[in-house]
Amino acid sequence: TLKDNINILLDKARLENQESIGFIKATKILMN
Amino acid sequence: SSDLEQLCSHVNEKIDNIKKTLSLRNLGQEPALKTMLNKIGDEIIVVNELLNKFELEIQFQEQTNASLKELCESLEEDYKDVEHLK
Amino acid sequence: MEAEVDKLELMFQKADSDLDYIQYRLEYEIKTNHPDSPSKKNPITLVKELSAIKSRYQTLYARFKPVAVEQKETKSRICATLNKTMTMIQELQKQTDLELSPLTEEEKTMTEQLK
Repeated sequence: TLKDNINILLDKARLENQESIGFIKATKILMN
Repeated sequence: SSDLEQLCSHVNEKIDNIKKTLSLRNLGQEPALKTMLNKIGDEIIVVNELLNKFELEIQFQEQTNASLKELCESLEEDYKDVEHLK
Repeated sequence: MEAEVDKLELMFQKADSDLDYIQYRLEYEIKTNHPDSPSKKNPITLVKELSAIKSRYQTLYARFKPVAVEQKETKSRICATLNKTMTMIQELQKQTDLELSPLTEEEKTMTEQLK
């Protein structure tokens, strides 16, 4: 259970980090 | 009475630990349990690896938060400039 | 009364140290019967490592939660500011009849993405 919980959280953190990279890129383009 | 309760839970906790350790003592005899124990040992290594990766992701997320905050502040500066222009 | 309390206290202290000794002897016996080897750890080590990873997980999860919340808040602040900035720029364009180049495809896509 602990292992599954960590896997779920790890995927969530990875996804959020990828989204944030795209978000920052989009924001910078629009700011320019 | 709360001190006494604390004292009792302290003693009970030690007794629970001893019971747990006693159940471990008979592990050696049964091969099936020994296999299970080794499997748990392997899983612990895997879970620690996952925790290392999770920790890295959190560090990255903390850095991303700092960049997002910077971006937000500079955007708010831009907004003030545009408002001033207007 | 005082003597009774002192006696009780001594009894608790003795029970406490007896329990510690029992725990120590049990762990010693297990470690002797199951010596650690590189591939196999003794049960006591495993139990200790199990509780160590559980508490490490709790610590990391407690660290992760606020970071994720903060990230969402900052992102929505950025979106709000970006929207009102772009709205104001469009108003300025109208007021000054200053026709700037329309948003490029990429900029349109980014705007949609941020929305």
